[in-house]
Amino acid sequence: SLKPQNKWTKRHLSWRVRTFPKESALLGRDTVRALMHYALKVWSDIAPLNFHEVAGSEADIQIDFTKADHDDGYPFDGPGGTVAHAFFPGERFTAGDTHFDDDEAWTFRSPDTHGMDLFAVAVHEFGHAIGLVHTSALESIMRPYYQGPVGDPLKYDLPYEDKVRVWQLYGVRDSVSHTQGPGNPPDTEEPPVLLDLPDNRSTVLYARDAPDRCTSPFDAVAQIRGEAFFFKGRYFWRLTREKHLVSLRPAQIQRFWRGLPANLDGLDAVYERPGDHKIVFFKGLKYWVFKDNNVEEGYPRPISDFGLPVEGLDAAFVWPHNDKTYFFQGAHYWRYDDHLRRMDPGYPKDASLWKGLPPNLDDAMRWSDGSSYFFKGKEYWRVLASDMEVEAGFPRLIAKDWLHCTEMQSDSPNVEGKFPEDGGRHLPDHAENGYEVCSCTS
Amino acid sequence: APSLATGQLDIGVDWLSKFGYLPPPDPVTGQLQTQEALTNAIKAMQKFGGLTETGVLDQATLGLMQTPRCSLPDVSEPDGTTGRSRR
Repeated sequence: SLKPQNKWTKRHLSWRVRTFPKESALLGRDTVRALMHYALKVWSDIAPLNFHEVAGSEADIQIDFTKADHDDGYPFDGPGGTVAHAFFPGERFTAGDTHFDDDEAWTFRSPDTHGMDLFAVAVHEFGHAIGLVHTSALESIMRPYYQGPVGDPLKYDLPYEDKVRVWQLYGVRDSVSHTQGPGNPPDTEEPPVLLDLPDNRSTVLYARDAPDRCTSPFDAVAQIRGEAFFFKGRYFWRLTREKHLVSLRPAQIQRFWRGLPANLDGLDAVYERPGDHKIVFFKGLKYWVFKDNNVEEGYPRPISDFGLPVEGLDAAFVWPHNDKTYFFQGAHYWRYDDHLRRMDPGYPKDASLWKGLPPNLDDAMRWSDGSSYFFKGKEYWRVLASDMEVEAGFPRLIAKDWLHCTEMQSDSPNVEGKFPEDGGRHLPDHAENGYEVCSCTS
Repeated sequence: APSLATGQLDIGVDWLSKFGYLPPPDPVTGQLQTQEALTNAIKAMQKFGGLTETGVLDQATLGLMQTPRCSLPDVSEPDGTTGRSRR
């Protein structure tokens, strides 16, 4: 059979749907993008490859719906016949590009007779785009002939034969156990909502496990590009420079910061590095460096790069008054020079030198007022400018000063016990025909 | 072989050439494929497609040739040919 051309040396690949089916009444743009996302995810679930959608013409994998001769030496031929193709990995500009014949009746979740299942063909073509060739194995998705729909994209399980071939090319993704074989249940991460990607995104389902910003302590806090980010579990809240919440609903870390492991359940510390303004994320004994919201190649790396202790990290922030990076862990702190990329001599020192701060911080950050803020549990402390002593009047409540929570407000869905004056019972329901009545107290 | 319309044969040869089972006819000499090369190409395609290797363009083979499929070739260098550029 065809010998594999090449494989990708990089692990983070960008993709973009450049042109969409012209006549497909069934497949709107968002559905086509969602199908491409899931078709790529079939491969990234088991191989150490990460795909992220981008705008603009720089995508590694440009996806087009085109017809007849489109100048790449592989003319399409109207309905039937050849339906799609993709270019193998390599250095050429077209490497990874994938073309679908726009004369086909592309369908999704339709019976076999209604047309060509776009998800099934996309999985096949993206197999080529990462380096797999055609095979004669009857049950393989890489057979050259269209074999009909392969079922629900959210439940599709790659044939074991194809998993083995991609593992031979790239190795196993570290989140996949070697014992995984046919019939094992897929991982439990909640996939993005398919078909629920309408134009107004606000209808995306609110994940049940999202934390409550008014009652939760935070894993990590950072000032990034002048804005404040509060990280909790798999989510984060973002505040503008004027300390306005961008949204009451948290966003998923995974969807914004591309390249963090899929099974990441929380962070230890985050800071924006002085000089190159890259963002550094810490979790356990590893750290990742991000340029904007894409992880750099070669990460994660061990935190021993910084000369830090092996136990991990509580807090990291850059002190505005000397542009040095301070790391806290337990009752100690370190001072690191991010310009020279080395730890300053004489550290660690006792954290009690920072008078008034508690040990075992959750995190710390600089802020645009030139002060440094330290967070632990539901409270925060402020240290002015070049002081090393907490300002009078602290600690204060994070929820109240930063996250726009009033005493009585809570975002948690169950409000029992939230109204002590009525002993925890709901206030009488004044609504007719069952609609809730709500009032805005501020 | 059952009698094939010339058109069908042409379609078959084109198909085999397009997907790598037969070298394209040499544009300079106009040399066509030999019967033996054609038979071997058909057998290779039948084997790859999971059909019985008859070496002739029977109904099952023609049917598979009409099945929608990926544009990429199945074979990079048919037996006995060299120097075909890879994509």
